[in-house]
Amino acid sequence: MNIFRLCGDLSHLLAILLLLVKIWKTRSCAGISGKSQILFAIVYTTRYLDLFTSFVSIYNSVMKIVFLSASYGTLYLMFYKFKPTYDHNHDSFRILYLIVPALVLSFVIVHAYTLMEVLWTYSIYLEAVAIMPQLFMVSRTGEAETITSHYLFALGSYRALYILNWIYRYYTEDFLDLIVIIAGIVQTILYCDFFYLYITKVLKGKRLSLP
Amino acid sequence: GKPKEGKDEL
Repeated sequence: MNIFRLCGDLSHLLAILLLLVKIWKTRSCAGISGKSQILFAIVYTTRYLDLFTSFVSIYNSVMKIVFLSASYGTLYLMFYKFKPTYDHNHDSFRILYLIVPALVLSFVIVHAYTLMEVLWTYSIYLEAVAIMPQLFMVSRTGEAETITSHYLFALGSYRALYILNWIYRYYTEDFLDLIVIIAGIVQTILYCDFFYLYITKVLKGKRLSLP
Repeated sequence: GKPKEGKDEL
């Protein structure tokens, strides 16, 4: 554990809880992509199956359980409790275009051919692109609520902080996992356009709207 | 790099 990893995890946690609290408080999931949330639920489920097979630390296990519960809680709010507020007309990204290639890739580029390893790799590839339906939705509606922008910023920062963590770990522990590093870089790049808008608009108190 | 047995990241 290092400071970059810890800040990354906290940023990730903040993002997930921010989204959950926003939906709960406003009793609405307008502007949120249910498809991205489905993808994140698949990501956490396939990655954290190791809760049953390997123990790292109390911290890791608790975080995994929180991520899983918050993710399924978000799906429950979006597709059941506040379903009428779900803006499905604008959530039109075809997620099979992400689910299938990520699955194929996880069989092609993987460290070892075991069920857990392939599922873990799949979760890494899918996470890299899971935000695309949400970014697509923002581009279709041309705007995002401020809380949604904070959510996206925290979620994007998490992987960027993990990149610093991997650099740090490479020098201090000789740790190098190219699958997760390259996927993490792709994931962070997807947010770059959004980061720019966030810094130039939202941080100056303006609403995020596209020209 | 080290082989990464037991993934310790989230």
